[in-house]
Amino acid sequence: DEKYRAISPAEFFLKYKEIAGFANPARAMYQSIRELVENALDATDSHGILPNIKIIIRRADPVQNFYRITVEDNGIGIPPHIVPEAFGRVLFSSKYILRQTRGMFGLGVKVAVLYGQMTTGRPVEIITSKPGLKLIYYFKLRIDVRRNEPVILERGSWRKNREWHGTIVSLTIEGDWSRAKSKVKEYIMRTAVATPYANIVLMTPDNEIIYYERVINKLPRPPKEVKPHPYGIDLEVLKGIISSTRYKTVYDMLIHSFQGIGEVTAKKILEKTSIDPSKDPKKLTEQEKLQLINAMREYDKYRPPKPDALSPLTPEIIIAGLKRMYQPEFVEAISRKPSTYRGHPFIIEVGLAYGGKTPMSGSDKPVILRYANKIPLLYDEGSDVITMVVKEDIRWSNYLVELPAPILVFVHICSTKVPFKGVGKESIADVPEIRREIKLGISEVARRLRNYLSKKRREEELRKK
Amino acid sequence: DEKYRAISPAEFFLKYKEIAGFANPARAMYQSIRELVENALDATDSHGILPNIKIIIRRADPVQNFYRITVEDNGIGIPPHIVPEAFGRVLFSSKYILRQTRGMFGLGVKVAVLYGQMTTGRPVEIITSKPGLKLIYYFKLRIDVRRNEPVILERGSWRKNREWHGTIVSLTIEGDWSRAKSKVKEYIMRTAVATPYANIVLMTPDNEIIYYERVINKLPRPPKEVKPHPYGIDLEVLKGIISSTRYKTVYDMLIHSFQGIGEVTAKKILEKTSIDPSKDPKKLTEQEKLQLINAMREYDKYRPPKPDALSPLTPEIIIAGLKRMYQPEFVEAISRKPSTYRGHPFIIEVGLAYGGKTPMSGSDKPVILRYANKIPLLYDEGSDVITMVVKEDIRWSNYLVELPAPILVFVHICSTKVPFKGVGKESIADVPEIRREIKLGISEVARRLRNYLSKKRREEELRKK
Ligand SMILES: Nc1ncnc2c1ncn2[C@@H]1O[C@H](COP(=O)(O)OP(=O)(O)OP(=O)(O)O)[C@@H](O)[C@H]1O
Ligand SMILES: Nc1ncnc2c1ncn2[C@@H]1O[C@H](COP(=O)(O)OP(=O)(O)OP(=O)(O)O)[C@@H](O)[C@H]1O
Ligand SMILES: [Mg+2]
Ligand SMILES: [Mg+2]
Repeated sequence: DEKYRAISPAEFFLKYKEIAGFANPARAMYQSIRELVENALDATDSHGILPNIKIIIRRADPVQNFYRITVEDNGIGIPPHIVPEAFGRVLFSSKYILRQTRGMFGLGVKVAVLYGQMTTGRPVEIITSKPGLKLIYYFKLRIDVRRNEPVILERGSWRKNREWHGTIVSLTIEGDWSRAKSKVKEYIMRTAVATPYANIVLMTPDNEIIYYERVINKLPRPPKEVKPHPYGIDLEVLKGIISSTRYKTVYDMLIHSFQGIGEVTAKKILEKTSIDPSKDPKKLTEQEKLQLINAMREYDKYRPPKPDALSPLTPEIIIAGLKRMYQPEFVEAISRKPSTYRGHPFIIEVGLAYGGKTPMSGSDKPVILRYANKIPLLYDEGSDVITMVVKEDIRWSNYLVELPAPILVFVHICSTKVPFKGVGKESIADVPEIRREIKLGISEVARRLRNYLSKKRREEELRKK
Repeated sequence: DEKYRAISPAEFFLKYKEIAGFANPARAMYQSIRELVENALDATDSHGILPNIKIIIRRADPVQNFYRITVEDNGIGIPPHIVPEAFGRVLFSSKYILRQTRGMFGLGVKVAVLYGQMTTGRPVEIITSKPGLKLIYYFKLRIDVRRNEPVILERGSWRKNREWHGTIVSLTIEGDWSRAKSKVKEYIMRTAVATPYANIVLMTPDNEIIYYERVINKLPRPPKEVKPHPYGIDLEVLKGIISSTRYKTVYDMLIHSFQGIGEVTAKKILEKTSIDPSKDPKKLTEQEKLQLINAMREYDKYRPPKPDALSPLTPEIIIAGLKRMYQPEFVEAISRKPSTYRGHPFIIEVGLAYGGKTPMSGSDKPVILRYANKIPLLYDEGSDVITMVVKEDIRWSNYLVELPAPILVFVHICSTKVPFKGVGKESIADVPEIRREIKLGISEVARRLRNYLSKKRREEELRKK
């Protein structure tokens, strides 16, 4: 007899944690650190705060490979009534909205907590306080896996004696520092390249202290939540809007629930359907909803999606980051204009460093630093759209680059929905609109490199005479 | 103010459906078909039934790209009280147990239902009956996304007038047949290669009928559910066993909840801890549970995991499938002995076809047919462990193979947990134990090919004299 059964999202992601990046102790150590760091940076730079991030990794047991990982930030903190679910309920997030952030799934820290619980039995500890609050809050929690709920083991609060805001998260997991360390250090280093406006301190179990100091006081503009664009419409999105709408007519609901639909557009869309514009949206039939979806999709004169939800780094910040890390002979960066794919706006930014301390490339392609919503991507390089463009769509010799060479390409895609291939956020799918924009962006900076190299070559030839 | 929110697993997989393989209409069409076919085959060959599978794809609208996909099987059917959740609740499955099946996540058909609902608004329809029952049951359902629950729109039953058992599932989705058809046909063809014991009929929207007739009446042995092996133990697995155990002593619980632990082994494990063997397992402290985990992991004299949970195809069936499809000049297949990775047993099977109607390879590697738990994998070939072995770990010229050549390698990994890289089941992670076994398996059949080719070469030289 078949054993039919439902499981909770916590059971699912614990059972299949390798899909979320927790494949073995070394990889789990890497993933745990990055999930905490990405949350810490989201809590700061998405809110106009210059980040101060501290990452402390210590052995937690003399015999077993247990490590205590602590990440501290000066971000917006978490309200105390939210903390248990934020850390103890899989599929809970503040990032399910249309705004560019590193986080998107509502999984990251929870899978790390589950991994710690499964390998060491130890709970997660959180200290947090929002700006302006009088109290600092403390929680010790674990996850009830079957119910997908937090279990509060301890809680407390105390008065602040100085102005402090931010969050400190501490987990204890089974790891493998000797295997993980080069990737962890590479991840933190690449994070520093993209966030030269952050102070980042890494303290390792080998008692090493690595400090990336802030070199620029400028932040990327914080992303702003936007309403959905009609290009991204489908029946379930529409049903969601209808069920939560306060508007009494379809006409008003269209104008106020979407960006890019004004009074004229709303009229034109509704003219293509048999729907009375003054009809109560909650009374629309299935047939009418489908008509409305089709009319919205076929209309082609919308204003393009607003880029307000995006938060590009900007060429100035990319150049500052590349200069500090590689002291290159030549450095350039560009930020493409916003584009869209399937209703989601995106911006491609490209940086290029050449010479100086830039690492030597392979014989087939430059060193590639891939970023998505400011997150460095280190694994699954081969199947990433950025790699495909750099290897297949750009002929580097056309730009006077003879590989191997000390050349590095920094490619950043920012979007309200980065098309990651998996929940472990390592690799970006080959979406045609994105591929085209990356190619145009890289060609642009490569042309500037070519100008520099040809000028340098002429000067050398003059000198020889 | 941050918008903190929980979402259901249905909302999650609808929002991020590309991660489950539903990236665009063509790919969604492919994925919907394969999810239904994999369920149909699981319902037959895992239960000792020679499969008869019918796949019907029809246009469902004269204007819009809507397609009705229907898959019928002669399998074990579904009890009527189970149908709504099986098709209407994400993370519901009969395959969360330790037994090799194609299904494993409890997602497949539900994401297809959600995709149909989102693109066409139409519900899923199911007709089903178990062997020996008097009634056939009908359901028309959709999914309440926010609650992750089925909504039954219609239900009915009628008396059988002849013995029939099995399931018919019908979905209507937005698709793109012109873009999807070559991949869909390739998938069905490769399924037929691995299941020469199945009758498979494919009826396409172009009114084509493709029929792969059964050519062998032998089935792989059905997999049997097994108890967990101690190698796979961790704190959460142990807690699950403790909470559901009926045994009153830790000693009895160990012997009866795990395979490979007899009375002697249970004693030896407990001697390494401070736990009284007669203690009630539900009274174990956190410290004692950790001691027990460590003692179980450190013990190294277990019987290896039983392969009863596995269901290899066998060389006879692989050869029958390759012969029918490629009529090769040379064909060989082997089934390696069971091995394990992280507590999960696995078996590698390899087939090789050469000449006849075998397709021509590329210049860098033979044609590769990848399979995991009998499922053909068509996408993400580059990042799959099988591809890595075929390209990087085997020197084909050592086996007298000069690429390009009419040579095809069939590689099948069966396991109670195939290490897929994502829930879309396209690519297998590079696990060292698995990589090694694949290499040994391919080398073995390649040696037999070399014997054949060298013998053939000598005969040709003799003939020339
Ligand atoms: N350091 C932090 N400061 C402020 N809020 C935080 C912090 N860490 C976590 N949170 C809150 O907890 C929520 C859950 O975090 P979690 O990492 O699980 O998901 P996410 O970041 O939203 O998405 P993802 O799974 O993509 O990481 C976040 O959305 C955020 O609201
Ligand atoms: N054709 C069928 N015959 C019998 N049972 C079926 C059939 N289709 C679905 N089921 C039942 O419904 C359950 C859910 O199917 P679903 O495809 O969602 O998940 P799964 O097959 O268990 O896992 P996966 O997500 O990996 O496909 C199955 O576990 C099985 O019990
Ligand atoms: Mg996060
Ligand atoms: Mg399935």
